[in-house]
Amino acid sequence: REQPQNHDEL
Amino acid sequence: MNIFRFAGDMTHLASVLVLLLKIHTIKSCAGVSLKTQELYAIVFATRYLDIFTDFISLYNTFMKLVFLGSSFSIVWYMRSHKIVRRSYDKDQDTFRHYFLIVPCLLLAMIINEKFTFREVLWTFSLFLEAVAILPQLVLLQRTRNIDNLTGQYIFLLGAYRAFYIFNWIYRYFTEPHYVHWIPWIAGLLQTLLYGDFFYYYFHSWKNNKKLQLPA
Repeated sequence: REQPQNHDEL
Repeated sequence: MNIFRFAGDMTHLASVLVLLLKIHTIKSCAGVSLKTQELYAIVFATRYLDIFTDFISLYNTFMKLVFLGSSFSIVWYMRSHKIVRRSYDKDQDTFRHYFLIVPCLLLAMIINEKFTFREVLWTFSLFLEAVAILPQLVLLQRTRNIDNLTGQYIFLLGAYRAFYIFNWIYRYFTEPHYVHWIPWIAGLLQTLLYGDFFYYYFHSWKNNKKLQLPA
């Protein structure tokens, strides 16, 4: 599934 | 990645390094809340469940490993290191974990973007991070005397949160469909918790006096 964009933050 | 996000990550990294420096070189954890450190270890463990399954960038994976490793080693130092653990203010650090963990878990099960195991735990980690500093702030209130390194540690953590808010504002205006209410509200709440501390920190800095919180 597509990652929600905020999951690219720490 | 924008400059605010990077500055946020770097101040976050610096805060952890300052704390490790204090513990490793001075062999003392006086004034540091083990409860807060254990909560951070739980925060990172539940947030980075995707570390080996979803690759975002080398930077992300590296930083995740650093935060996991540093938070667990701080907990290990405070609980098990034969010299460091003696300086721990056990009698003052009495905040109960589950007062924070249980409500955050329940809230994450109700409010989330998707009801899956990983997504609920990820949301839980955001809520828990927002309040994880509370045992530390309570400990500071009680001991009142704050050494420079502990003060800098909390200041850097607060700066990290502030930079993340600027990062979200920047991303909101530069990326299409970038709306994430859950981390924004949790992050805003977390930053507000530092407000009081910031006030006294700058006050002592301006007057060139030792940082002391009011009773």
